[in-house]
Amino acid sequence: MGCYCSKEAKTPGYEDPAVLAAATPFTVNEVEALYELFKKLSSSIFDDGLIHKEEFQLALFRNRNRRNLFADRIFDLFDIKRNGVIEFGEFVRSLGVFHPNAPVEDKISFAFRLYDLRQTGYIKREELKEMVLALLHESDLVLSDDVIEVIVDRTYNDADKKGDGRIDEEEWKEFVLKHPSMIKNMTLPYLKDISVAFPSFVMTSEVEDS
Amino acid sequence: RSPDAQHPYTHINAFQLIGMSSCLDLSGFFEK
Repeated sequence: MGCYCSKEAKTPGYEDPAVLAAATPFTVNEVEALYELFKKLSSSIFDDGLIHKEEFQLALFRNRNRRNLFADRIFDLFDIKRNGVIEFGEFVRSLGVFHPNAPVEDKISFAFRLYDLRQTGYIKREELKEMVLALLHESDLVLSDDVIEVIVDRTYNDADKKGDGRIDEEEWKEFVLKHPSMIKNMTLPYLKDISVAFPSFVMTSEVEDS
Repeated sequence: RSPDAQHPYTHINAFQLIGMSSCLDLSGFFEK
């Protein structure tokens, strides 16, 4: 009655921390800590234990209505079941990819899916250009159309080793290994020790790691 | 060839440029 387990079992999408810890670089205690964070994010607008797109945008931008191509793609990748919301298990599993100890292959694959805007299994030239334009739109950097074309062409030709007008996952992996800084944003250093970096929401964690 | 081809930014890796997007930074999740 009212014990921790029975209470959490009623939350839709809740998964056993031990299962999530086994599937990610996080410890059980860290998964419990992430649940505290998840509860905060998932109740910021709708108190239903799920992260909606508006809540996702609110957390990232402090603005529920600020939409962005990259944020949309990250939301879509976190939403593994593709049902329009992020459940706790999806949140932890996806965040695990950003852990410093996550396999680099997982980071490379996640980044590929992130940039494969139309989920065709390839990164097309027009997708690369669309992302460059989105980046320029959000920054103060102003480049002429000609310069943008040269940047996109050079990068694309360098990555598309087969020269078939599309970057497949194999070419992508080879290109990233040549330029590892391309996936620098796939690692969040502070995920390595959540309990030190974020003691405020770890305080309520109820499971002790031995 | 266009003089823009000599622009210093033309040697930037487009994916590195994209990776600089603040919208790809998930730090916001962890801010109070």
